[in-house]
Amino acid sequence: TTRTPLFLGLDKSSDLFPASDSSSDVIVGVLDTGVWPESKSFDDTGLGPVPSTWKGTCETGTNFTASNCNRKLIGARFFAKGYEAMLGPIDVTKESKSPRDDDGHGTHTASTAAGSVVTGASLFGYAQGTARGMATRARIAAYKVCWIGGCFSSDILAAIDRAILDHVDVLSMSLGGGSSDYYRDSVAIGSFAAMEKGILISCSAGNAGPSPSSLSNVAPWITTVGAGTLDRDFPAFVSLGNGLNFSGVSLYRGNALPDSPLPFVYAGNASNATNGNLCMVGTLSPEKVAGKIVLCERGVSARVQKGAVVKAAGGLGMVLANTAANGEELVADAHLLPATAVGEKAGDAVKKYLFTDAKPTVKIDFEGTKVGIQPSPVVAAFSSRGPNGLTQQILKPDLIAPGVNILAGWSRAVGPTGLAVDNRRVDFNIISGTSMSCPHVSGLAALVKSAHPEWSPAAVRSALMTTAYTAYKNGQKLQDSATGKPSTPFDHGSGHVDPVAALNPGLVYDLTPEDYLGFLCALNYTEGEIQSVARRNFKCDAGKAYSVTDLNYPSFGVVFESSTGAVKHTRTLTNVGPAATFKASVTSDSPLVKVSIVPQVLSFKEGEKKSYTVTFTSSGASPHGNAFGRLEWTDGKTVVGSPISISW
Amino acid sequence: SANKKTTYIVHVAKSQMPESFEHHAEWYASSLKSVSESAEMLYTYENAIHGYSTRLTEEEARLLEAQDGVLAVLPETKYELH
Repeated sequence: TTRTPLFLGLDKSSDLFPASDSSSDVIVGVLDTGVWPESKSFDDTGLGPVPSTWKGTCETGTNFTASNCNRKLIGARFFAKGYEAMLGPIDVTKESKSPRDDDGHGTHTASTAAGSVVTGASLFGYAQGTARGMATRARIAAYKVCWIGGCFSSDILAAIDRAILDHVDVLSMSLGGGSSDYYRDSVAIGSFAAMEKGILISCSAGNAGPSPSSLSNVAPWITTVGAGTLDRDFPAFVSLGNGLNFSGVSLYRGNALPDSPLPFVYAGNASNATNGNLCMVGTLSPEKVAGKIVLCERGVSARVQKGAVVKAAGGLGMVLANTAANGEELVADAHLLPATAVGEKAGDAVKKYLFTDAKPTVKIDFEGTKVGIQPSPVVAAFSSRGPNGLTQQILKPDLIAPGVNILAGWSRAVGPTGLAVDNRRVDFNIISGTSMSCPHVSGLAALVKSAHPEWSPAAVRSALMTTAYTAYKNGQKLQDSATGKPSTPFDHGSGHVDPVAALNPGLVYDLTPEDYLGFLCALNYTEGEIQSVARRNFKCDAGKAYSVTDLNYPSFGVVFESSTGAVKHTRTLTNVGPAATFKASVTSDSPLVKVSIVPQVLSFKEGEKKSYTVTFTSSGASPHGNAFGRLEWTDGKTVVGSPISISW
Repeated sequence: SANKKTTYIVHVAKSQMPESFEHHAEWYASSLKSVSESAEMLYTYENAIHGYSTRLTEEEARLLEAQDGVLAVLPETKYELH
């Protein structure tokens, strides 16, 4: 990626991260659509021999052999038995029955996590710069589990099974499905086994935001990653014939539009279909569209496909307007024709003009790449939101990372839009999603792991979470793109990742596999259900009072069963810094909840563990049903922060 | 539709393998054959779970789930890229 290293402070802090063996010994496994091995992001220049712990291999298949791997891309496997059993044999004229990535998504995520440094990267000149993954020296193992028809659980489980055996250190999974209970969710079950082997699992939170309770991958042993924006934009302005101007975004590069304004038409008035405004395939009337710029609205079909539909109907350009579902969030696309995306408010104003002017006209001006956009980060509207639909006491997402307009490596088997009609080929593409934020965290976790190889996956996650930030440098709270208002822990979890701070978190909330088994006992799982997850006999102690509030999680999901009462959460902090004394402080946005911490001061020797209890007392339910707060431990230098969500 | 097969993931309690079997793979195969003559294993899992995936009818899946040592027989799920 070309901007995120700077945005995350990695450019100034190269001295803080190990440059040699320990960082290059870390292996990031990526379960995705495979890999385009010829991408410069997988160049292995300067890397030493493959780590001796590595047990993986590069599998041979369609247009892919072991010689496609090197000291950067050290593993590449594919898993298609489940896919073929469901949908029939793979058509190798359409997709490679091999680790080769025909889609681009897997190359993008792998290169984001751990791609090598590539100078002069850009998409048609947009986002130009030096591209690199988060952990440039880490090794990559690609496990292809997603195909044209989707990603099937039997293949995903097979890939996790193999990745554990291969000895990856971090598993990155930018996929999800539904919200079934932990013991029925293959990603959750496979991740549990991986976690037991010391593998950190980073998963995307999902793109079902801003609807509440829209999260995927919420198991407490998974790091769940939401998405935020960067301080970069790709403006493309809309100038209407009535003199009004609106700001949009675009990654279009190609034949320019004439300097003079062009006729403008609302798609809904250029179609006989009831949903003509959506510019679905075959719905636009060429005679009403030809030679004009068309206003289409977001929804149902892919944004880039709407552009292709306008182009096929003879349109010269497109203005793509958000609806209430997307608000003001702008996602840039490499459209096949001159096009720009505008927010809901601008879209409404443009429509008003189109409905009232007899001969509407428009101009689109493409401005290229702009950096330094503030405020940033802003929580992406599409980023899935809490509360956790399975266990509300586990606050998810865990944190957010860059996931909007991210440039990273791409497959040359497909154009940047992914459309069949897109014959353009690029080495880098700019796309958005929690799929993009997840590998950022995977790579950053690899960096932390390389600096602290002895840390458990929970300790690494705790470091990333407790050092995440929730306010801009000017002190204002992080914003939510969906509302334009301050975001909450249901949107950003612990906050935006700060990898430099995560290297020295001071204290961590550690967890063992046994702790998670106690959590499953607290959920009243049957012995069989626990065994399905844990793969061994585990009997909950009938004499022990298990509680989900005692899971040593770095955040607090407080749930009051009635409007009044008290809820206790117990936590244990491990000092991973020098001896120090930490003091607790807490803030809450609800006067209805009192929070007390016992003890309020903890003095640690090096490596020492200390426990504390937080009691939340409610004197009445908030009219919103939720409230939020933050608990911090600080020794005056290091702040160990935990978000609090309170629900009635 | 009763004969329609779909993929299932079979979770097994490895510790409950009868002594008559030397290797769990033999046990899995025997157990599977007892409910379906034609079913074949897609994958055998060693690390992520204990068990295997296979194609079964709904009835076969129900019969398999009732067997000793079988913890769960879960239908294949489709996941999507984010």
